[in-house]
Amino acid sequence: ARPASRTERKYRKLQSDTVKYLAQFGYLSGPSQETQNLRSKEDLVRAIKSLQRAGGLPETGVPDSRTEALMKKPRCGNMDDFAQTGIDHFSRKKR
Amino acid sequence: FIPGTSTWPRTNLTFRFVNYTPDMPQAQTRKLIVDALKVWTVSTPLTFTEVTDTMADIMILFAKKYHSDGHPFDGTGSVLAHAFFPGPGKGGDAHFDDDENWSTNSSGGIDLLLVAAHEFGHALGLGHSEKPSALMYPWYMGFEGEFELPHDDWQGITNLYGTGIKDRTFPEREKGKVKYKPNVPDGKPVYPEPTSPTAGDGPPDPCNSHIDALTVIRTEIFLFIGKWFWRLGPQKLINKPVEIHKFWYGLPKDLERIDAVFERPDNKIVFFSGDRFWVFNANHLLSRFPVEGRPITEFNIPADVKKIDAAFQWSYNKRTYLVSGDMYWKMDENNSFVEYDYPRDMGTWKGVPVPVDAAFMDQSGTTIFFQGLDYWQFYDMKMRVQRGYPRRISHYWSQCAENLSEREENLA
Repeated sequence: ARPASRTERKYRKLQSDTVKYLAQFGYLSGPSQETQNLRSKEDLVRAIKSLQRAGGLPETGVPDSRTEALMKKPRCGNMDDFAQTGIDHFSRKKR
Repeated sequence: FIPGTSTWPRTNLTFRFVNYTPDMPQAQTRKLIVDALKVWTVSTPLTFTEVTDTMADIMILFAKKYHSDGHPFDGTGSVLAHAFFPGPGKGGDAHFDDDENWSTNSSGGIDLLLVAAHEFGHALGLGHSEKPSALMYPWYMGFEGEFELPHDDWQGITNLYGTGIKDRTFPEREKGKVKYKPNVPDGKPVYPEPTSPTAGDGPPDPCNSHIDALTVIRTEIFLFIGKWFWRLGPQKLINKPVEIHKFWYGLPKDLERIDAVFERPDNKIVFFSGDRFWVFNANHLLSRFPVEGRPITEFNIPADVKKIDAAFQWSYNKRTYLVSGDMYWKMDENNSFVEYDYPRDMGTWKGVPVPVDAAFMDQSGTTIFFQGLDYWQFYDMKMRVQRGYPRRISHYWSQCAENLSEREENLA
């Protein structure tokens, strides 16, 4: 197999750091919090959007440079209690 | 604003400095901390008194990396501090990362007053706010000039404790009596305390005793209480107890109990008691393994951990977890070391009470936690205990349930 390029490796690390950050601060719940695995890509996109919304960033759903910068910003170590409720509050529901 | 999980049942609270940061003179740290507390007293009935004993509601600690809780700090930057919601033990405590450059303003480092005021918000029962202008916003924003409590935070705190109307009456402080019950699901049934489970030196009643440790070894459940253990088949029928020393050859004779046990994938069995561990091949201690055991620090468990409460394999990822108090560690795939980034807080396992007595994965792959005379079945996919728990352990062991119904019939 072709070895992963530097860009690919950097992207994979960013994705793993993002999952860790999202789990640590309450944006991802369930087993992903412990295993750092995801049940679906949708979960990750939803969690990233929720983080971006909380950080006042455009909701792209991908760990872009602004999100990366937000994750490096100094902050409190407690979980963001609104992270999960925010998802339900903002997502569209079928009548 | 978002309320946290608990509040204090009174408004006259105490605080204590455990230590100070070397970044500034102690007097300055004291002044900043007191000012940070004062932020929450404006138009609220809250008062804070400094005490020097260990019973203070809010303990203020400066620490680096691991500091005896499930939230180790991460060096300079990123996480600056954390605080626990009101409650006994660590509840209300505020911890500050001493790898940060603590300062008196936002331009020359991290402003201790701002961070402390935010953390005390948690210590009083407030969660993070989504409003960037709020003090309880999770990210550090810095501030210049004279600080005043933003409206969102004022609404939050007065929602929890009311405004500063002094004729409000609050219950007198009673030691150790708070609303908060960590991780204990609502509606926990109240059972009478077991009556002398150990009669003299004889085996205790496994249906009515606190479990020290249990695990599945080659399809059989091994249940440890004091100096005794029981082997249970798939039907969970409790049979005759055996003294630990008469079966597990090589454990020290003066060992009073097994705290935790698990079987490794290579079929070796690891026992924990106090801050030592032993590895067995079948029922014999590994050759050349010291009889006095090895220190648990060999797994990279911090030296201040004096006991492992439980060890269990989690069916979701087939990894072994060690639990001590409100902290837990995940072991690496070889079960040789605990992984980087641990300990973590037991709050991750929602609804599991701390400290647990024992935990294990049963033959069906379900993770079960035990505390006192109760047990909790865990819902892996939702990372919380199953609804309908806790249940009494006597309902878990078939024999106990039968004995219980017989007893009930006799009583009737």
